[in-house]
Amino acid sequence: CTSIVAETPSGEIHHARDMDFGLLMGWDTQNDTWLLTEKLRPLIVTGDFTRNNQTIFKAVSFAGYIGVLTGMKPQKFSLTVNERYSVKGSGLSGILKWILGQRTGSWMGFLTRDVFENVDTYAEAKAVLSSKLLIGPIYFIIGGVNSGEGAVLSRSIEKTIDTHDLDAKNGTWFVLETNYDRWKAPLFIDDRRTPATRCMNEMGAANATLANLFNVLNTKPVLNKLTVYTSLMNVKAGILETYIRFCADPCWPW
Amino acid sequence: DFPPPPYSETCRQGLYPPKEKPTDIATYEVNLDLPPAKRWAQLAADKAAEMKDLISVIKKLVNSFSGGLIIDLVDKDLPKLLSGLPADSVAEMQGIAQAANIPLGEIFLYNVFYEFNAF
Repeated sequence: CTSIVAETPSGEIHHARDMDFGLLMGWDTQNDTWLLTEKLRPLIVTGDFTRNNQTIFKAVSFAGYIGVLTGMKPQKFSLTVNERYSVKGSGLSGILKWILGQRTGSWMGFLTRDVFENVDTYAEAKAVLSSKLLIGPIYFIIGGVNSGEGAVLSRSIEKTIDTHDLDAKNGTWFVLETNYDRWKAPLFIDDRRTPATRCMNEMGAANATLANLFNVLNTKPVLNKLTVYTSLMNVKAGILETYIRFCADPCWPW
Repeated sequence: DFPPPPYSETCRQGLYPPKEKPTDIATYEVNLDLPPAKRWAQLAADKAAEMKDLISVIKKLVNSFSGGLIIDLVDKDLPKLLSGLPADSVAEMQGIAQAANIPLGEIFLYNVFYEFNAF
């Protein structure tokens, strides 16, 4: 996955993501595709979650999955989730604890759904996602409506290891997360961070539009064989657009 | 047929709007005023075949690394596994299972597979 929150010089916040899923989950040698990724595309739906005939939030989902991996609460906040791999605290311990009856941690999907249903501000969403015990490690990427409202939360099972906030006044006009801790080099053969960062810097804050973020997210290898969809969000305008993506050959497998 | 890293593709321009439309993806209302078991009924019925297709792949993959242990556990101890989840979430999954005619354990497995995949 690749998630980006960017702030324009006028303080507008955009949030966009590539959803990549299915790594090492069966390679189709005839078609050069990932088996699971191909099965996910027909399941993509947009959920319009309503109460009293009014939209509470919108989410891009896979049919049958009740959690939220990509979502936007108009005028409030947006959220995307990226997988985080960690040898230490890999999630295995969290899952085993759950199976053995120790139910202190939250499954990520149920937690994000709860946040969208019950939280109404960027600050509170950030606080809840920073503090809840989890089953496994994860990156939460959140965006808001006001200047500075954008962050990547690097979560372990117990706590937030790192918070990377937007700080446009000091040069941090975008935050970008793939699937690696920002203080470590990404895996050499899976470095989407470097090309995505290069494209963001080439684009510049003044040109940070949803259309240009779409261009960044559709530059290979940010776009790759695992990419299921690209979503574009603007919380203030209530925009959530999603496009099913395919990566034409030549294309990296991840 | 792709070059090795470091990646050097030129940043793409002018791809938006793509020829695909956002409306190519179906939008479903999830009415939170309805009982949880009914919220996803239409969606689950419409997408039942695709869900079964995906879950069969997930089961094969889970079996390939756990030797059947996890699927057995889900089949035998499902009530225990579900007991710590929010009641509404369990009811929603039950509603999906019923509407799509898929065992509840498989819907549960699908809903926690993101975490399984990470570890």
